[in-house]
Order: sequence, then structure tokens, then C-alpha cells
Amino acid sequence: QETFVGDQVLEIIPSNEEQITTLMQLEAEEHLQLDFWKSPTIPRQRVHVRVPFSNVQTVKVFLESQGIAYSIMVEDVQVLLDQEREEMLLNQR
Amino acid sequence: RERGGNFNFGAYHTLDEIYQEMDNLVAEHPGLVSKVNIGSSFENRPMNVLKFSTGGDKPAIWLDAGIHAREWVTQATALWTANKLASDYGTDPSITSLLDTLDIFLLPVTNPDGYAYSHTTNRMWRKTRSKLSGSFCAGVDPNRNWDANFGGPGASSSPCSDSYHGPKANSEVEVKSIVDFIKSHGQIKAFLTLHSYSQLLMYPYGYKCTKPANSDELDEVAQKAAKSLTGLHGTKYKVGPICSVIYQASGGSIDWAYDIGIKYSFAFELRDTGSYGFLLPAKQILPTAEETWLGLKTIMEHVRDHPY
Repeated sequence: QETFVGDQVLEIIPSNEEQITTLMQLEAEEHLQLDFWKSPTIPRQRVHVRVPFSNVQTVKVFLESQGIAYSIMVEDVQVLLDQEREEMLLNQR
Repeated sequence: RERGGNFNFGAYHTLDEIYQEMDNLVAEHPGLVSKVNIGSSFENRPMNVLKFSTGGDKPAIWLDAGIHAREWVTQATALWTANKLASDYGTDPSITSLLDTLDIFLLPVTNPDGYAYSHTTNRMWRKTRSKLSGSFCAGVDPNRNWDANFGGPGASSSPCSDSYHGPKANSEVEVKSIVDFIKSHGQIKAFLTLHSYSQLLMYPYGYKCTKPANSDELDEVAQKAAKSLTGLHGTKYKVGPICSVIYQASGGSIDWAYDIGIKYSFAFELRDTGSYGFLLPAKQILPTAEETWLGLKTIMEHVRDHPY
């Protein structure tokens, strides 16, 4: 069972086409292992990306250096997964 | 095993529990609900469709869910919808007349291998679990694998990508099983598919940004369905063709369905209400299913009243 401790889901609001392009280039960086839940499409359309814990700081620093606005949608993915699993076990019991 | 009658539709369930409840629904509604096996997945799990029919081979509606494994609220919504259809027949005049006119085929778990994998190994898994020779990455995005401008924009040729289209159209046995079933049935009049998330109700096309021939009617029906849906819990939906509502994506199921002549082809992206993405808490399953039902019902009533 893969765990996602410390992984965060960032909500990013690209303000122009240039930032869309930057996000698409970020998506192509396979070593960052980014999981785009909602891909970049048009300016001001929300983008959601799950960032592995080991790369969270790197990605945040990059976004800030590019002036790309973001917020944290999920602080720790594993916390939600643990709740989900606990609820399933509770229901099965 | 959860016995029939007290199955908790407001919880997430394993594949085995879903299959068990499907059997329960068949057992509880023998004159209306039957199980049709349309094939097996790559890892040889059965692809079981629930058939709702009052007899004869009528024109039919196709409804599937869970083609993307991690979108757990869609499989849960489909199972709740199956129970709703069965229990409303004979009591709700509109559903009774619907099923007296049309059959309904409902596939709650379109990607059983991926769904099982999202329970046992990787909750974030989206694709099938097919093994590709020469690649250490597994799986194909089953919603890029249909014969609808296959391999075009919005799909990846990299086997490690989450939107990998696969080596060829219908390479995924899960997709081919549906294609073969729909082609052999020959009278499918609507193709509806449940995804999550984003609160969208979309119609073709995704593989190109030109309007389909029936776009006015499709838009009108979708707007009406979205309005019905929003009316229950206030969940706002956006309506339009895939290409403009989200992005250009080739190889999608509703484009394929529309291009083979199934006029009423729609894709729902169910809620997340902006905070959980694919990890929608189980307590939101029932409100999601109830509101989605109103949208589905609106579309199905339109199909019933507009034979073609």
C-alpha cells in the first residue's frame, strides 16, 4: 500500500497564458512526480496538483519565484486517506 | 457480507462488496434487474452490467461509472442509482414509464482492475492495469483509448503518463468489451458516463473544438439537467462541450458514442465542492448521488420522449 504522508494538494490560479505554459513545463518535469488532479487549461481556471512531500518546498519556491498564486487545498493527503480507510472499516464492522 | 436491504450506500466499498450488492439487487428485483457479463478485465475480473428491463429488447440507455479508478464517488453514485431505479419502478410514474419504454444498462465499475488497485496499493491510481511490453510503467488511460481521433491532442504517447492513450484504439479490453456490447446491442440511444471531479456536465466534442450537429439540443438538455441537479443542494455545474469546458482530449468515450450515432452522449464530472478532489468524504456520497440522480433523470426523460 503506497502512502502519501506529507503530500500536499496545491490549488494554483494561473493569471495568464505565460503562467499556463510554465505550469505545463512543470508538469513535464517527471522527477517531481507531480500528479495533476486538474490540469492547467485557461487563465484563472483552478489547477490542482498533488505534490509528493519531498518536493513540496521545491515546488512552492518555484511558484513563488514565478509569481504564480497558490494555496494549500489538502495539507496532508495521508490524513484524508486514513480517515477514508477508517470509515470503510467502521462500515464493514 | 452486507446482506441486502441494509447495504450502506453512504460508504465506500471494495470491489467484492459492490459485486455482492449488485447480486443482491438482482435477487431483490428479479422481474426487473438482471446481470449481464460483457467480458473480463485485463486481470480477468468480470465486467458485470446491471440490466433494467421490463421485457423485450427495447431501445436502451447506457450508463457507466468508474472508468478512472480513483474517482470513488462515481462507483458509489452508480450503485445508489441502481438501487434508486429498482425501487422507483412501479412507484415513480416517470421512472415507470421510462422503463416501460427503454431498457437501461448500468456498469458501476468500468475499470475493476484499477479500482481494486486503488484499494490495495495506490489510492491515486487512475488508469487500467494492463502491462505494456517494453515499459516498466503499467496502465492506459481508458478515457483516451476510444476510437475517437485516437492519439490526437490531449492524450499522451508516454506509457508512464496518466493520460497515456495506449498502443492502439480499444487496446484496453475494458474499453473493447463496452464497444463490442454497444455495437452488438445496436439500439443504444444515450451514452452517459460518470467521472469526478469539477461539477461539469459535458457533451461532445473533446477531440475537436467544433460544435456537434445537435449541439443546440444537447446544450438545452444539459442546461435543464444541471438546473435540476443544482436545485437539490445548490451544487453549481458548468455545462458545455468538453473542449471548451475543460480542454481538448482525444479518445474519449462520449465522442466515440456520438460519432457512432448515439445522439444523447453526456459526461458528468461529479462534485468535490472545492476542497477534497478525489478524496471526497463518504458523508458526501448520498447528497452527491441524490443530486446527480436529478440530472440523470432529466436526461433520461428527454431520451424517452424523443425517440430517434
